[in-house]
Amino acid sequence: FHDPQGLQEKTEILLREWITLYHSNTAGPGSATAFTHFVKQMNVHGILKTDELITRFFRNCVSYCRDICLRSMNEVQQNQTGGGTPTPTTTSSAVASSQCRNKCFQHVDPFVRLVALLIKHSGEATNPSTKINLLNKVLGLVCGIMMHDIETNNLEFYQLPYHRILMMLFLELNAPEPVLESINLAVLMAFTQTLHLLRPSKCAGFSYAWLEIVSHRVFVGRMLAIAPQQKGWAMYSMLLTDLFRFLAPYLRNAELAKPLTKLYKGTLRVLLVLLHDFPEFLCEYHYGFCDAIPPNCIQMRNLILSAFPRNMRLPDPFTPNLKVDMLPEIAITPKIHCSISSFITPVELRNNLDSYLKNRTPVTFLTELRGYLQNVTPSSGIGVSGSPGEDGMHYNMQSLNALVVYVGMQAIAHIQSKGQTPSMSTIAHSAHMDIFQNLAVDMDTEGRYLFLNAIANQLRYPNSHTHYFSCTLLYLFAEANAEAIQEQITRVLLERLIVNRPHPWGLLITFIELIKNPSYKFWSHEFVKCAPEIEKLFESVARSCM
Amino acid sequence: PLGSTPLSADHEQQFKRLQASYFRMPHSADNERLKIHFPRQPVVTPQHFPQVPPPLSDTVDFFQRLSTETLFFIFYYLEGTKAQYLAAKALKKQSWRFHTKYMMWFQRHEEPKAITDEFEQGTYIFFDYDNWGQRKKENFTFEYRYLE
Amino acid sequence: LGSDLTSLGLNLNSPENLYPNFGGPWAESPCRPQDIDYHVPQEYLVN
Repeated sequence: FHDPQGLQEKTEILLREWITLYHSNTAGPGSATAFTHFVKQMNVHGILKTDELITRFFRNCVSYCRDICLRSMNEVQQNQTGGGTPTPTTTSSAVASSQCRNKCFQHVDPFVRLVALLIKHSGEATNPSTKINLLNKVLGLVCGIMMHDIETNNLEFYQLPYHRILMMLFLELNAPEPVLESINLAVLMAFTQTLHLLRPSKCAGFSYAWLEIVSHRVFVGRMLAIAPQQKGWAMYSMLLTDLFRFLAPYLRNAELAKPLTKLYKGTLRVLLVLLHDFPEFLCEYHYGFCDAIPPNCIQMRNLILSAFPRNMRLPDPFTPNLKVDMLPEIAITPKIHCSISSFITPVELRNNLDSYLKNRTPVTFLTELRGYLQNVTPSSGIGVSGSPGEDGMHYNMQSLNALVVYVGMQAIAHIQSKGQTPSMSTIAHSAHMDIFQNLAVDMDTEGRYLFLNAIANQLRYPNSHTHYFSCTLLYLFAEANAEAIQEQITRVLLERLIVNRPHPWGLLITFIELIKNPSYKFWSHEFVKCAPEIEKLFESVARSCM
Repeated sequence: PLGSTPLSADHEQQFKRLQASYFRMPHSADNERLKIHFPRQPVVTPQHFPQVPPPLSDTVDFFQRLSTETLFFIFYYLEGTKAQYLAAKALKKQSWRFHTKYMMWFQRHEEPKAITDEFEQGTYIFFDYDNWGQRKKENFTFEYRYLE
Repeated sequence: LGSDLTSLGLNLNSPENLYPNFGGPWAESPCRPQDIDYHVPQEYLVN
């Protein structure tokens, strides 16, 4: 703010001049000729003299672009509805809307081109930091102005100009030009940081545009396919987690008004593209995603858990006498890109856990375990902040998820250190299994549901975690001292099986083993016949097994 | 057994903002460079029109079965896109060549004979470059010319 | 029970990657060839 006298007017005059040059026939390829001429103009007006001045110039340009867009969109709305409330577009209004979009773009795109050219031509080719500093400056301005716009205009906020600036700037800076190669990764990082700042939880009115950018073919290609050594994967997983965190409270209540259904369905489409093109990405980042997705959001979670490496051939789960423990991949430890133990809170719990796993002390550990996992503070993790202790809020899901996986990983390492593989006998009678059995017995229905979900979230493609946790779930079923536990294990599996496809391989083989292996006496339980449609469902699954 | 969780005031407010933007959904064209002639699905076409491109419509084989005129139209009207790239490949498969200096496509005759240092005997698509450049409608010509 | 994910306009059996033609989170069908920018040889840019 507090621009020098006359800067705003000067900016507008200069920007208009640039826009004219940009659209003229003599602009030259990539506006190169126009740019050479215009830089002189900027120098004459002293715009490039100081860092502060060019920042102010850019800020005024962004505001100018925004105002132009708003004006032209408001014109359309006036024409369409005589000033009434906007209605979802019909054909004629869509034409009007696209015409004024073109007008908007004819102002915004030249500005973006100017920014991109200034970035490309700033600093020496060998010193990319000047370029990236300039990019971060502009992106920071767009964020600042947009957030100010949101706070000022609330429901009247209009995402179009910001969407256009960010999208076109990303496309400009990802063109296959040698001058950009040295900053490709830094550009991805800058945009990731910007989109994280503008994440839906902070800028809900920008969510649709945000997801358009994050799932744009060029953005996905750069992030997941082209960036070397998969350096974009961690960045992209952070953005996806931002989206899940925003959706979580609404999905958690399964009350999906149209705007949310739209966003949710859009998210499913993006995940399907990732499942099809980058399954390894979903495999390696599944843990963080499942921490953010609410436990009742079954199909979306199944979609993520169904991913398996493209070079892997999954044996048909219904193969008679399938010997899971003979599969070559079953002993391989899956990659998980986060430090699980850091999610086990409070620290005291983690220390006592390690101590208990090592030498089964403190002996009170098992009796205190549930208390540690109960929510005494507003829940972290799935972004739902209700007051602790409310229904569905008694436990810290993130800590419970981490504890289960952490203990499982320790158990697998322990078993493998003895040259064994997980089986009903090798997983039994261990500190690890004591903890799991204690959780199964000691928890109330809600807590046990979260606990069993934490296990079921590891039932994926053939790997050592799938194997161990499949055995664990079956072991807990077999050793349960109350039918309620067995029923709840069945429910957790069943609710993941009855939803539409896809279904994780590990889930299928666990359930098939449960209903096929007579040692679990599955069919003898009353709950199998609790309702005709449930009984029919079990029988239909059983038939497909036989 | 989790039951529902009360939404916080912040969630309520964010939802209202999401809802407001729902009535201003982005257009697919918002993500694309401005294309004067064929922006990406700017309008809803009547349902009885084909709503989805035919299968494999983004392959050279598909383009190769298009008429020469159609391929020229695509080449000159959809420049800078994958369609232009595919049209160029299909034209080459139909034994056309691109004269890079005059942006004209031409077909060599059986015994190519150089006429000047820039042109050789063949069938040229005369493309009214000047009128095209100004996107003029009137006297816009697009014709085969035999250069003997 | 979730939704039928095969009806979201994505060809999930495609041997090719989907993302290069992905029409976006709300698109019922993939991008058409004319929607996709391509860095064609400079001399093709007649306009």
